[in-house]
Amino acid sequence: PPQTPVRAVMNTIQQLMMILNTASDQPSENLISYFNNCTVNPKESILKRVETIGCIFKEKFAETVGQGCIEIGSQRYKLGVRLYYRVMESMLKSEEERLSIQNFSKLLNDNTFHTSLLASAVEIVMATYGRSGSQNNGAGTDFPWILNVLDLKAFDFYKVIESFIKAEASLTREMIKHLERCEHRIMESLAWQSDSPLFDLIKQSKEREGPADHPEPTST
Amino acid sequence: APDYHFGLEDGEGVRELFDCD
Repeated sequence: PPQTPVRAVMNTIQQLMMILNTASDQPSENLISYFNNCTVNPKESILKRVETIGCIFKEKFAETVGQGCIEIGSQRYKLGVRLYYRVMESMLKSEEERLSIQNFSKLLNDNTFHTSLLASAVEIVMATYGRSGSQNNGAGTDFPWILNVLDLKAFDFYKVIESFIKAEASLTREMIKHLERCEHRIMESLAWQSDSPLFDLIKQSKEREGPADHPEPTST
Repeated sequence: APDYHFGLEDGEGVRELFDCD
């Protein structure tokens, strides 16, 4: 749903906090049924990835913010995972309506999709709850820190931003603004770094276009 | 500040964006 003044006023940080504080740490039954509809059931790989990335995130968070903040990192990640499952379910519902299909095997078995979605959810939680208990040393985890920690290309993170905003109705205006700033930063610089997948895509689309039919005559 | 600009076209969603269509 597009951003509206009413939505902005209605949605407060407390609303999302309440939702996340009461949400489950595990995929919902709805989400499980989407997994079961897949040609290749992605459940085990999804749970394994959440666990693996969790270990990396908590370790890097403690390294960056301070060993005294290990518990905070763990809490941030836990809420991020809850948001990740919530948004995934919402995305699948709207994709199901849009495409009239129920088998999302290829998408739900795509590591980049899940890593991008999880990174967005954790980024929103950190931006909302604050990046550390104390105000001073949380800056080290500002965006794009999460991309380095999850070894995720900025361009791949960029792909989920709009769908994430569409799928999560309880995002506040500030949270949406935060994702938008991340988006701009990616478009303006991060997506153009040398190892970006963007260059291969440009090359592929050039090859698909083929040579120009009638190159313009060179002007004298 | 202006609202978020939704730029994806009708036929575009995460399935297409991640080449999973």
